[in-house]
Amino acid sequence: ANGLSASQNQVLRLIRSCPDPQGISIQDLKQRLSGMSASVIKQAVEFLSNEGHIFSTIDEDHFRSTDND
Amino acid sequence: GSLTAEQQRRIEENRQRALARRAERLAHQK
Repeated sequence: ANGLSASQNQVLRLIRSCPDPQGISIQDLKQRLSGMSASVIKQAVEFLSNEGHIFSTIDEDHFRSTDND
Repeated sequence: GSLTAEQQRRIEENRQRALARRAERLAHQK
């Protein structure tokens, strides 16, 4: 209903749930979404970033959500 | 550990950019 695919929603939910100020790493996303391929995760992260749902923090491997605070 | 002032500044900058992008995308959807 929010215009996101199932995998994009899963990735976004996980990023939103991370309380750390530097956000969650791609590595952590891969570990926690073990049923999802690395390329699908990467594509979802790219899409969510382009749409302004998430942004990179201390480097290009850590992400936080724009709407969790 | 905790973030440096520089890291916090960078994060806030990226957050503002992402919020602007989000607002732009929502405006285009209407």
